[in-house]
Amino acid sequence: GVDCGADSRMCCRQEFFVDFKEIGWEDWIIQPEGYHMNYCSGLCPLHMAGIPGLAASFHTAVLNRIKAASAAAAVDSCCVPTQRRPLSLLYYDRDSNIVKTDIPDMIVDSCGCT
Amino acid sequence: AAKGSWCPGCGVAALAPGAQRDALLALAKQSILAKLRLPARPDSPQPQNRGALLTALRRMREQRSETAATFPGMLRDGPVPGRAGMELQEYEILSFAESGSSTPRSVHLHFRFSQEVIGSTEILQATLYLFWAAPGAQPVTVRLLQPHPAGPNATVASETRLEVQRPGWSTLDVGAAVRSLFGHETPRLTVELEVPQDWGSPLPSNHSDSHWPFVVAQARARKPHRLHRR
Repeated sequence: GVDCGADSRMCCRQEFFVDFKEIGWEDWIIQPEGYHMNYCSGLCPLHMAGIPGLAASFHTAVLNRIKAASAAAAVDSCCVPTQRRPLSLLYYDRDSNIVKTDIPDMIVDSCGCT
Repeated sequence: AAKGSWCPGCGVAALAPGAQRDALLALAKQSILAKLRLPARPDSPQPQNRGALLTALRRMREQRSETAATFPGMLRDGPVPGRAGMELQEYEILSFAESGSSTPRSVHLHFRFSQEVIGSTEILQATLYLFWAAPGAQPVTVRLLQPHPAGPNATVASETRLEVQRPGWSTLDVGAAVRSLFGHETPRLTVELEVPQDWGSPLPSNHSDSHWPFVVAQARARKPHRLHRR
């Protein structure tokens, strides 16, 4: 996957960190200090479809040629997460109990084109 | 969307940087609360004494490794894949005792659980932790009380005579009692401790003691009911 830079136009992972202190949640969320709510953004023109889903091989080269040749008739694919991991939280519930849980698929590690 | 253009997917104009950040922060709050099944962020929690919290978290970790060794596959680090790849979220809940009515030789302890968690999870295991500074030779009587549906009194759900061999922590399985709280409007487990004549008080002298009693419960999100159209 590709991380977005200042002027990225193609599909990439945009980093975005939510500081719990900034949003006033540090009193009930004990750990961690924030949430990496990264997201995917950018263009997926046809010749990028399936990347990085396909291995860089002869087949990929041929597939790209076919897609490029028919670009006029096709539409773009989507820039989506390709790898995600849980967000582990330790927090107080409304009865002041301490709860530890892992929320699945909350942190995007990498993005790619469908 | 690139600056000054339209989102190719939804047609919405690109937001100004400040507005975009506010929107993302609002989305983050909504997403976390939804995944924790909380209608809103908990108000003004009463933080537990740090020593007691660290002691309890250490016990939680030890119990987790004991459970994993005893029942491999019962608990995993991270979500558990459910049917058709659906991941079942797991919880570990730590509830510290609130002391109720007491006499020189007995005390009532109340352990509260939130309706959100009890109502939407299945309790896999729950353990009561009690610390004894100077145990005597005779056993301690531990009664788990059930609220009486028809009135304020409570009935004894189970009674255990706990042999305490030496100073330190002892544990008691209270899984069934915690599971029975399912459906209660204010899920609360009540425990009565009765110590023999020559023992000291059944409780540490103050609430901020790192040996304050607590319950650790391990729970897993209930599988959503799926309706199959025939």
